[in-house]
Amino acid sequence: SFLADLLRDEADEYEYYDEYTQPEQEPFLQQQFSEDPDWFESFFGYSDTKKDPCSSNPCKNNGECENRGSRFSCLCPEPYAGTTCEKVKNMCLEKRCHRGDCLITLTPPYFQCSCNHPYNSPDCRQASSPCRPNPCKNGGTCIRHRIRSKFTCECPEPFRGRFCEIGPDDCYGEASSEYRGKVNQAANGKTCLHWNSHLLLDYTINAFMEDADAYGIGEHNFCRSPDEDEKPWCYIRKNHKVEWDFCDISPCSGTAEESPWPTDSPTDPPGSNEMFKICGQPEIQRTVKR
Amino acid sequence: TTAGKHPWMASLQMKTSKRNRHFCGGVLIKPCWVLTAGHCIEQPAENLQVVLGKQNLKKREHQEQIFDVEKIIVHSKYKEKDGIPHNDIALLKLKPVDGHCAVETKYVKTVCLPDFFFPAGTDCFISGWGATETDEVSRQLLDANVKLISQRKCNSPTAYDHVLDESMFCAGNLQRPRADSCQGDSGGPLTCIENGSYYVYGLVSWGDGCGLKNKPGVYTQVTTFLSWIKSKIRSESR
Repeated sequence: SFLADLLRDEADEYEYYDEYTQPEQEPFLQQQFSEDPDWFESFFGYSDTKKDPCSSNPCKNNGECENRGSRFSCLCPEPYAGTTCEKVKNMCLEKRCHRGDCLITLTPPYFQCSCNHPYNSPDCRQASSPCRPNPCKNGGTCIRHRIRSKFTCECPEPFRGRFCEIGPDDCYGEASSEYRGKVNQAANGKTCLHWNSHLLLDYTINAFMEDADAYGIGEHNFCRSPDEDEKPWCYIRKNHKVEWDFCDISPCSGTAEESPWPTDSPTDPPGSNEMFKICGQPEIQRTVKR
Repeated sequence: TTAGKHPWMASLQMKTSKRNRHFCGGVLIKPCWVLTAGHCIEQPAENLQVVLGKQNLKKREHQEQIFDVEKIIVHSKYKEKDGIPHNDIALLKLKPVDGHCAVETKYVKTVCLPDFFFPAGTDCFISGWGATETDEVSRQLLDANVKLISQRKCNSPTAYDHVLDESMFCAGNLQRPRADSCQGDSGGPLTCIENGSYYVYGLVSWGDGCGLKNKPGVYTQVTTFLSWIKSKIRSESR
């Protein structure tokens, strides 16, 4: 049990490090121009009858479109940037969350530290007592470790999770993309990164992607499966790198783990004079003893 | 994978003086016919052999069936442009042994040819003895699940930027590094299930690296070549 605790603790131990060294960008409204160069208009003799470049509302995320003759520019509200305000700026460049992760938020100051328990805001530097008040939910018992900031929640059946917050109803059904539960731990024991973590800004799946809400993705770190993978997953930080892993979630009862094999009984092998009459039907058993 | 899970899987091997060398995959569609990738064909038929029912390349296995190749038919429009194979498909006609080609067993079976489309997002299967993270060839037959990717997404600027034509499609994952086919898997099957039967929907063809984000595996679209396959087999069987 001690070893298991130790492993669980170690699975989530990491140091903050500075990843981004880009120069700071314009802090407020950022002007971006469309692509046509200056000489374009005079060379091709654009007339006044040319269509208003702002008429198609090219600026995303409530960006304000400014007509510049044949061109447009977008005034992007924080934290957005890019020609059409389609990008999210890394507002965490100057922020250090020592024992936590810096998240991008859509309200001022546009960043926030999410601290690992028991470290506290604003910069996750100071730890409070890990077991007081008891962070364990559902009647879990908090056990302190020798290291001051470490703790383990001992959960009563059937609850589990770092804070015993996961109940038996927290499971995924046949469509993994519909999972909206609160598991936030990967199968390897690591805690999931928040979908709005600054570490995920370069990833196509994050809290700022199109239709994030529809996929249940937002300012949280619960496992999800927006790409309808075999089960819910999340991004984790491992050895100073962002990786992903499936989550420690069970299929709901009645939902068998997906099997690539047909559920019908295998077709009887045809007689030698009827060879290859049936295509695409393997004979082997669908389950294999491990 | 386990023996018999992909009984249509073929190993194309080059006959050498020492040990025969696997170089590509293939898929059994008729007792005497194996489908493979056009770019796998660089050798004359007499230098090739096709092994069916194989699991471990390094062992002699009781369930294996070995055939010489009687004829190679590479698609007439097969071409390589900027290193990318187009119309990447070929048929191998097996040379009968004792008057017959493949004999159906638990480990050797034909796969179905699809005359319909599977939608993007369908879970399909790939198999082969190709390169892994650690080795150039896997001695054991490996398999993996991949999802079909829409042509629009795979031809987007962040992926293959309009390189794909109608003879190809992608499968795998665009957002994250996931299971993928690799060198040595070429010509092998991508199968999908419909009504409990496996259909060869793609042939392993090419890709930028292996298992990279935004660069999924590209497969020959078998449905595009359905009439070509049928007409070649029909004319050869007459």
